[in-house]
Amino acid sequence: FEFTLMVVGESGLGKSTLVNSLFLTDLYAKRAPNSAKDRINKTVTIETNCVEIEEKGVRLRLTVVDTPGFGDALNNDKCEEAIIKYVANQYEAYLQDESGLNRRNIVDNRVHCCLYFISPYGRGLKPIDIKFMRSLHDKVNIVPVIAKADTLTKSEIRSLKARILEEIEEASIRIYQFPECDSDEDEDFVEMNKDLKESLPFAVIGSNTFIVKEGNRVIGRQYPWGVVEVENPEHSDFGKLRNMLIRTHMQDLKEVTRDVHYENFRSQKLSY
Amino acid sequence: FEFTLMVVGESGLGKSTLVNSLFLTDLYAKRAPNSAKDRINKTVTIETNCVEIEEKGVRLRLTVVDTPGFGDALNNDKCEEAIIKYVANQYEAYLQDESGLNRRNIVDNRVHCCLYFISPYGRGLKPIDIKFMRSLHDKVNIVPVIAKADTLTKSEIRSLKARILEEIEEASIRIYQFPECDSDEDEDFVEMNKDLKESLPFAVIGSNTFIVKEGNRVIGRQYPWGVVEVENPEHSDFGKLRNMLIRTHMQDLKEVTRDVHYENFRSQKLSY
Ligand SMILES: Nc1nc2c(ncn2[C@@H]2O[C@H](COP(=O)(O)OP(=O)(O)O)[C@@H](O)[C@H]2O)c(=O)[nH]1
Ligand SMILES: Nc1nc2c(ncn2[C@@H]2O[C@H](COP(=O)(O)OP(=O)(O)O)[C@@H](O)[C@H]2O)c(=O)[nH]1
Repeated sequence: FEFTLMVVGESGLGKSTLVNSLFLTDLYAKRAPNSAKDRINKTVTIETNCVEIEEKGVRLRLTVVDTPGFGDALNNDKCEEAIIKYVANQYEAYLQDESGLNRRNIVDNRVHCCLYFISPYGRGLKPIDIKFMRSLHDKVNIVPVIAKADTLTKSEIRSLKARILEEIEEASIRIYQFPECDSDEDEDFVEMNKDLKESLPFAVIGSNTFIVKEGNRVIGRQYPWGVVEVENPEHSDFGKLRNMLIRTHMQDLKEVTRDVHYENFRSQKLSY
Repeated sequence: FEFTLMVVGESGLGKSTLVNSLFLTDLYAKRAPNSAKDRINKTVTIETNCVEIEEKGVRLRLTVVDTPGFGDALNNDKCEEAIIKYVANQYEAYLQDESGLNRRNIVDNRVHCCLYFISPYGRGLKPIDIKFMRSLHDKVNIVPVIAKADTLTKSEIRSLKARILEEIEEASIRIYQFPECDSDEDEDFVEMNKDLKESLPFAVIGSNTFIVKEGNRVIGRQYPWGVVEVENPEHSDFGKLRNMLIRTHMQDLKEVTRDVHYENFRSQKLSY
């Protein structure tokens, strides 16, 4: 089993913390933060990390593609270009392997899902968000998330989610759509699917720290006014995102990548 | 008495909420947020609002200068220009009045303090922060603040403050310096002044909502995990910033503006 997840968003939005919380790994060995001078000339680079994880007895080779430098410069009007090129290169590599002699051992490095981190501070989408999603929505499955959701009250989360969905529609951005349930699915699955759809975009919180609260160890963040619990459904949609990515929708994300985005790439390529 | 405060920072960082909390006014009648399309072409505009406030029996005419659009576009490499021009224009107007016949009724619109909002989720200063402060530090008193500090744990606040001060020094940015105490000042004032200096840059929280907590009405933000109290010194430096601006350092901010920044402007102007 292979799965490739790309994370994109301005630095400091909690991307590496979330990935480590989702997969309980320490994928990002402590990166030394860049000095302010480095940041000015920062261009977008692509870093990949691989890790083996085990989920209910099934081994999974997870590749996480990080995009440090995205949105961090003074002028960001070309920052999505390196990412578009990376996604296309993986399709190209797969196409070469598929057309080669050794079709049996093809390594699949195609990006199955792009988690796009939206800042909780904006009043909705920023220009850079719209530009990025519009240039990648026909190439990869985009799952937008509201980062650092512990900075928003419940009513602010509700109104930010509504505004983001409105602006995604206005800009004709096509994010990853959950498949409709078949008529023979059981009641619970239909209910769960409906609940997931209604929670989009997921408002997530990440943490690598354990805190003791009323005798239990929870993953969370300690503030002077209380403890935020990452896995508490009252506090964030972290649990929903994890279930969707690892359990319920991983297969569909791979299929849509294979049958829609990769096929689009192939037919464009072959028609030249 | 007149005082002009300018607030600068990306939109959504809580500028208008903080100004309303500091001066208990509703200066910013609810602005309709721009649509995502407006944001792409957004240039920096200057808006001023005036309000009369009374503090311990003293009437004060407060002017707040807002800079909507700062840092919100895709390409921000010229966004400080409109602000530099505004500050210079106020000096120019004052110079004209001073050299005119009617010196007695000069209206003073010079900017006495610029509150610069630093995003709490960066790893320190962003390129836009450095560029702005370097181009204005010799023209106006800059007081940097960490915005929305309720998104940071106590240890994150400590390390972010240290990094910001380091980067301010590295980039040779000259922020407003508290005056040294005279030797005859009383013990308490010296202690208070030392404490203020050590808390820079202030980590602030703003809110326009009253919440009932254990029977008391507090200004704060309600989260599922607890109530953040704006005026609680354990939760933020809001109280320190308010005291500094309204009580202890307003006079000095005006004097430095008059004796340093305005004089610099005058001598540059006259030497041409
Ligand atoms: N308030 C809040 N802070 C977070 C969250 N996740 C991470 N952080 C903090 O944000 C900072 C940057 O996180 P990091 O994961 O390195 O960001 P990245 O640059 O996007 O990878 C760290 O100090 C984290 O402790 C979150 O969900 N909420
Ligand atoms: N977490 C947090 N949110 C805040 C704070 N101050 C304001 N907000 C929220 O941030 C949003 C934008 O605030 P606003 O003052 O309009 O930002 P401005 O664009 O910088 O003027 C509003 O939804 C506020 O409720 C704060 O100190 N902490």
